[in-house]
This record gives sequence, structure tokens and C-alpha cells, in this order.
Amino acid sequence: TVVTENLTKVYRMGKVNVEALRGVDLRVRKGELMAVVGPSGSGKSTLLNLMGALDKPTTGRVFIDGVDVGKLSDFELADLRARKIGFVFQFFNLIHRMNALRNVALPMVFTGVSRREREERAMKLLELVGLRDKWRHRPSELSGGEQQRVAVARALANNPSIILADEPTGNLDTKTGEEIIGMLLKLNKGMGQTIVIVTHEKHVSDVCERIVYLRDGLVEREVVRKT
Amino acid sequence: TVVTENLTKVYRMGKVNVEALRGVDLRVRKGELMAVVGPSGSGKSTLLNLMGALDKPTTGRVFIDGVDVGKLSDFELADLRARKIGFVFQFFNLIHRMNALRNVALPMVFTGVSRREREERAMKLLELVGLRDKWRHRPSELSGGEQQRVAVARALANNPSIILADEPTGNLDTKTGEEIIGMLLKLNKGMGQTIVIVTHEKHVSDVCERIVYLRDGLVEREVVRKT
Ligand SMILES: Nc1ncnc2c1ncn2[C@@H]1O[C@H](COP(=O)(O)OP(=O)(O)OP(=O)(O)O)[C@@H](O)[C@H]1O
Ligand SMILES: Nc1ncnc2c1ncn2[C@@H]1O[C@H](COP(=O)(O)OP(=O)(O)OP(=O)(O)O)[C@@H](O)[C@H]1O
Ligand SMILES: [Mg+2]
Ligand SMILES: [Mg+2]
Repeated sequence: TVVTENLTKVYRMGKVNVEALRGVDLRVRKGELMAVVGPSGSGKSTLLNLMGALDKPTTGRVFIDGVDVGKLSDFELADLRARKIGFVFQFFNLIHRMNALRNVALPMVFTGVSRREREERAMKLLELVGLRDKWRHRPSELSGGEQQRVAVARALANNPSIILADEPTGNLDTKTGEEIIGMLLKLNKGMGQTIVIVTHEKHVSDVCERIVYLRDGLVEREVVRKT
Repeated sequence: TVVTENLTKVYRMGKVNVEALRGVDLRVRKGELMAVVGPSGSGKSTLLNLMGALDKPTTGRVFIDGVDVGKLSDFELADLRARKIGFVFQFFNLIHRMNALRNVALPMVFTGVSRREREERAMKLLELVGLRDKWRHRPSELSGGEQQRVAVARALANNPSIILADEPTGNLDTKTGEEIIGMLLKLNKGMGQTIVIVTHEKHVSDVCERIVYLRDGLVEREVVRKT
């Protein structure tokens, strides 16, 4: 589970404060498939980064599987993230000097997986996202949507119990996007992974059982649905 | 106008060749509003880059307003691009150490506009895309969709006669995206700018008068419509 208590995030710009989050309370249950939607600048990426303990709130708390992440050392935090959380970043954050295979394999370095097994699992994940033939391409030698799929594959490297995906299909045509979402659905239904997807696309939020609407740094409303 | 004759682009990867474009003939008429759609990896960004003379084809030719760009010197080419073409790149290509205002103003440096006028026009363009209040933010201090809108504003800096936009609304919520497209439509209808938009979103291609479908590096089909 991921629980947030009254999260605020204020960015300071000289004398100007930007309130990206203004008091967000959320509880994401184990195995839940949740979409977060909202206008540009409403705080979605900020929220996802805080939920994944990639940044610190100005005030408020985040609990991951009952653990208050604000109380962990940097080492403990890095270990928790490596083992439990897979991220798909809005702009992928791929390593430019590594090819697709090594990008996907990288998270497994931090969880002590052997090199041979890393490369085997990375190749299977690339096949899962339709990019087996492009394993040797570096990010600059891939299309936008191909880079995005490498990012999705990398998020799955350690078979995390929580997946936080920031616009995982924004650069994909509808058909490729549906294949990626179908794969994430399988993970959710089949293996009980908790998945939070930030998306602007209705065909993506439509398959989620719960949709949280953000606006101006606050949860405006939620819809819980039968899918 | 932009005309391409039998464009091919082959990327060489050691012993492997990737054929991104395999013979594309296109004629974009002055004042036309055209969408280019297709699956991830079908060659859309490659085509746009060649049409804008940002890259060279393997074979084939590109004519911009009747001029064969392959025959221009680097200096002549840079001058033509600066004066005639506005780009919205798929991943924005903003300058990280410059704030939003200076990013938008940058193209005007190359067309000899005074500093004062540059900043005035840049501020008006930021207002047009709803980001007047964020002019001092650097790209890392902006949301994904906000960065994208800065990229759109920059593309308009020199009031170009040709706009090439690679997924200009991919990171925007539907409402913000429609505002951006509405603005591009005004430019097209009101000032006769030629606009080519690569998009995966039907609500964007639906307002274009012509849609070109790419697949595996070739034009698969076209639809010309009454909008
Ligand atoms: N620099 C490069 N080196 C090698 N291959 C490349 C390079 N750039 C692109 N490619 C390959 O060329 C093909 C076309 O790429 P392109 O970026 O034009 O696709 P696209 O239609 O824009 O895709 P997307 O919708 O995912 O952005 C892809 O198969 C891609 O892997
Ligand atoms: N590092 C930063 N410094 C200053 N302001 C920031 C920073 N990061 C984000 N912001 C601001 O905080 C607000 C929320 O940003 P955030 O990236 O969370 O929005 P978002 O909902 O993900 O938007 P989008 O849909 O455009 O990606 C925006 O107004 C943005 O300008
Ligand atoms: Mg975002
Ligand atoms: Mg592309």
C-alpha cells in the first residue's frame, strides 16, 4: 500500500512560491489499479514523485507498506525503492550512453542479480514490449515511443509490487498504447501488482477501477467504478 | 510549400541497417493543415526532420519553397530554417540553463531582432500559451505539459510560414491540448501558415484537412477531408 497524509509541496522561486500540492490524502490499496488525471500543471508528477519517495514533501507524510519513508536513511530508502517500486518517468530518464538492454537491466544491478540473469530477464522484458530487435539501440537511436517502451520494460525489471507510471503511453499510437496497458492489466490482475497511472488518455483511465482527479494541487474528486 | 521526392533514410547500426523511410513523396501546399499519423517507429519524426532540413536523407530530395535544400551551404540552410520554419520537437529540445522567456526569445537572436523586442514578443507568446506567470521558470521547474507549451511558443517566435510540430499536445490534457490546437488553427486560417502536425490523437487529426498515414517508412494512404 501507499498512503499519503496531507501532502504539500511548495517550490520556492526567489520570492515566489509555487504550491504544486496543497494537501493530498490518498490511500492506494494493495493490488489496486488507479488512474490520476488532471490539467497540465495540476501536480500529478509531483504527487507521483512523492509517493515513490523520489522527493520530499514540504509537509505531510508518505507511508509505503506501512513504513514512514521520511524516517528512513538514504540507504534504506534506496533499498526500498529498488525492491518494491518500478517507475515509468514522464520523460523516461533513460541512460543515454547505454543501449536498451542495459537500460532495462540496470535496476537489477541494485538488487544483486547476476549479470547473466540480468541480461536474460532484460531481453524477455524487451520482447514483452515488442522491442527485442532493437536491444542494441541507444536511446538516441530509438523513436520516441520506442524509448517509452524501454522505460516501461525497465520499470518491471525487479518485478516490483508497486508500479508508478507517469504518462506511460503519451508517445504511443493507440494500438501500441493498448498493448502496453493490456500488459499492465495482466500484471495487476495476475500478480496483484499495485499500479498508479498518470494519464491524459481516456482509453487508459477507462480500464482503471478508480480515478482520482487532481486540480491545482488538490484532489478535486474521485470515481470508483466497476470495470 | 514543402515537397519531398522519394525520400529514404537508412540508419546504419554496425552491420544492421534500419530503414526509417523507404521512399516518401509528399507535397504540402502553402497554407495547408496536414496531420501525419502512424504507429510508433513508422518514420514520422524522421520525415519531419528531413522536411525541415534538420537532417539529410540517404537518397531523395527536399524542396522548401522551390529551393532544393540539398544544394544549400550550411549557412544558407541555417538562415532558411531561422526565417521560414518553426519546429515543435517531440521532446521539446529546450535549453536547460535558460528560463522560459529566453527559450522562446532565442530564435529571434538569429533573425537580428533587438533584445527589447525579443523579450516583448516572447512574453506575448508565453501569454498566448497560458504561461505568462511562469516566464522565469527553467525547464526543470516546469511541468511536462508546461515545457511543451514553451516549445510551441518558441516555434512561433519568428512568425514562420511553415510550422512542423512533432506531437505538440502529447503531454497535455485534452482541454489544454485543444487550446493549443485552436491557436494553431487560427494561425493557419488567419495568416495562411502551412502546418504539419505529427499526432496520435484523433481529436487533433480530426481538425486537419489532410491526413497522411505512415507505416514502415512508407505513405500507406491519405485522407483529404472537408473540416
Ligand atoms: N538515430 C537512429 N539510429 C538508428 N535507428 C533509428 C534512429 N532514429 C530512429 N531510428 C529508427 O528508425 C525508425 C523510425 O524512427 P522515427 O523516430 O522516425 O519513428 P516515429 O514514427 O517518430 O515513432 P514514435 O511515434 O515512436 O515517435 C524506428 O524504427 C527507430 O528505431
Ligand atoms: N522544480 C520545480 N520548481 C518550480 N516549480 C515547479 C517545479 N516542478 C513543478 N513545478 C510547478 O508545480 C506545478 C505542478 O507541476 P507538476 O509537474 O506536478 O504538474 P503535472 O500535473 O505533472 O503537469 P503535466 O500534465 O503538464 O505534466 C506546476 O505549476 C509547475 O510549474
Ligand atoms: Mg507531469
Ligand atoms: Mg516520433
